[in-house]
Amino acid sequence: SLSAKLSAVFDKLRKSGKLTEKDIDAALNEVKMALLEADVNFKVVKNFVKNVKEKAVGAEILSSLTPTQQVIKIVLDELTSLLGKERSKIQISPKKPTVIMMAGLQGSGKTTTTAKLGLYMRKEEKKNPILVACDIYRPAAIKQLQVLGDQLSMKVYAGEAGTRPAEIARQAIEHAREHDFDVVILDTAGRLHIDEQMMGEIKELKEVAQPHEVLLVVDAMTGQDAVNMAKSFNEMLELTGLVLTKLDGDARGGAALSIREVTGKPVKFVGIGEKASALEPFYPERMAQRILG
Amino acid sequence: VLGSTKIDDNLLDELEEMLFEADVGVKTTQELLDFLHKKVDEEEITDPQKIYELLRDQLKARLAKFSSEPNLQKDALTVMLIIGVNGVGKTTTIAKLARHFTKAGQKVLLAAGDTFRAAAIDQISIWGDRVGCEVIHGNEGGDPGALVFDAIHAAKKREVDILIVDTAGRMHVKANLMAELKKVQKIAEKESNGGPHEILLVLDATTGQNAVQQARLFNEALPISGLVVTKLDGTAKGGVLFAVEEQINAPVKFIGVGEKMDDLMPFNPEQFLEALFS
Ligand SMILES: Nc1nc2c(ncn2[C@@H]2O[C@H](COP(=O)(O)OP(=O)(O)OP(=O)(O)O)[C@@H](O)[C@H]2O)c(=O)[nH]1
Ligand SMILES: Nc1nc2c(ncn2[C@@H]2O[C@H](COP(=O)(O)OP(=O)(O)OP(=O)(O)O)[C@@H](O)[C@H]2O)c(=O)[nH]1
Ligand SMILES: [Mg+2]
Ligand SMILES: [Mg+2]
Repeated sequence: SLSAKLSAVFDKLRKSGKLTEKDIDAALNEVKMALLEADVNFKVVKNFVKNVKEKAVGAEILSSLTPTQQVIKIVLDELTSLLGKERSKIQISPKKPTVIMMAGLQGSGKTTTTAKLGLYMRKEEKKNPILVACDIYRPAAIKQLQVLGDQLSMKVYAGEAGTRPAEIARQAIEHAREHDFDVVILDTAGRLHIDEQMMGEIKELKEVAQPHEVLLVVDAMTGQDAVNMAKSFNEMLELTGLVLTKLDGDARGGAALSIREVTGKPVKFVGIGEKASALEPFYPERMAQRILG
Repeated sequence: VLGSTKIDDNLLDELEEMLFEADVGVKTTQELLDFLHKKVDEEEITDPQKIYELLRDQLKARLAKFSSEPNLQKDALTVMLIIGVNGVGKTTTIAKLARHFTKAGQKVLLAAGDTFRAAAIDQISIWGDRVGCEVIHGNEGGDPGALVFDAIHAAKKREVDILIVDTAGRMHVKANLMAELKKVQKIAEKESNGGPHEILLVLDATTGQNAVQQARLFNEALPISGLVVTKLDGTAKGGVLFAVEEQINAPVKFIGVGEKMDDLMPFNPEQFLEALFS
């Protein structure tokens, strides 16, 4: 564990009461390794360690903490503050309906999260959501959302065969207004950020649907590539938040820090399982602990 | 692509950065750089090109040394079990494998072994239709063990060459789900002659260091005979593969490079390394 490695580093600490630069460098090398093993982006790690070093050098060793605990505390505080000190909720539009658009790479958990978010908005925010099947490509994607909707007794809007995603969204929002649904959640097809045609399509979908929330759905096990794809999605769509999925696995989830650093957007929810109820708000301190290992 | 024209700390820093950003990981990257440092000192290397070559040779040596040919039975049913965590591309890979083997003249049958996830049976049935092979399926919520049993018997009855079994995505840390997978394997073993003849673990190229854990724990549960790395048409390099190979030494049999049924390629280490260095 990182604690054990840091303790080994500090066992050689002189009794000066202050952490010297040399002590800090050795400790921070362990922190750097821990963050890279947690999939935090290489450049983000370099920057992070530089900032932590400034805070740590010359730090008085608090009498109640060992140097190991002291360094870990500084690192955790810094990680937590980067991940977002306050909880960020779904922005409800004063003019109904609130439109939420999901986006992300193939297989990240968008369709499942669409259903989870619908349940959350109904149960916790007392809203009347409608789920919209805008993935017209993946075999049985529409059916998948319909089955999830049925399981929750939640309305799913699907377009006629051949209708383009932007048009499906437009129709769904109109339908929502007419039938008093106050939250519209748009599921979209998985796509590569380097696929110009598909990125163009989701940009057009956004322009038609005018979503109040654009959520990037990211798999917690995503590696270094997280920054490339998040940057592209953010530049194309101007994200309002992220959902980090599959946190019930044992991936450390460093991608969350990288993406937050590079886009500045908050993680709004985390997925912790396959059931519709497996969605939780994001707790930065918990995530910081998990990333640091 | 790499800027340094002489061997100095800059060049080794650049290589370190390239390896990290390709998801090669801390331990493997450190081993590679230690090796390169040692070689530069011992052999007094001055040509940066020599360093690239040394690195490439080291990486190539770490890729599995066995044949990456699929293990097909002569004149008997071949059973393939496709496993992996959620969303990595198992079902789509099965469609691609079915297409690959059908084009090669084999008679393929698919088994809708994911009886859990919403519309999983619908998804593989549509693929079976597109590829032109039958799909044995039960009801959603049914027992996957019973499904595999029925599929193998159907495969034998129809004198099919290859049966490819889909399974539900599952986290390697969930003991009950891994136990369910073991049960499916035991049934396949009992009902077919020495099967499953291929147990393919599907890994998503966008995955970071967690792929090592996935490989380790899936391999502890069942003997992985090969890997399929999907989504290599994206920008992720799949560099975690070296650490995975160190853990379980299973050859990469195929790679996924897109969402269509023809987007499957046999694994080519040279091409993989080329992409890593680009
Ligand atoms: N264990 C776990 N599985 C999840 C979670 N979220 C989604 N999944 C699973 O991940 C797989 C992929 O989920 P989907 O919702 O189909 O992903 P998607 O992003 O819509 O996929 P595409 O539409 O193909 O891009 C499914 O097996 C889901 O059940 C989670 O938080 N935990
Ligand atoms: N770009 C790209 N997408 C892929 C590739 N392989 C699969 N996909 C996509 O990834 C998504 C998930 O694929 P699935 O085949 O449903 O994955 P799975 O492992 O069966 O998912 P679960 O059964 O839910 O665990 C789909 O949108 C596929 O089209 C690939 O090689 N490249
Ligand atoms: Mg989907
Ligand atoms: Mg599947």
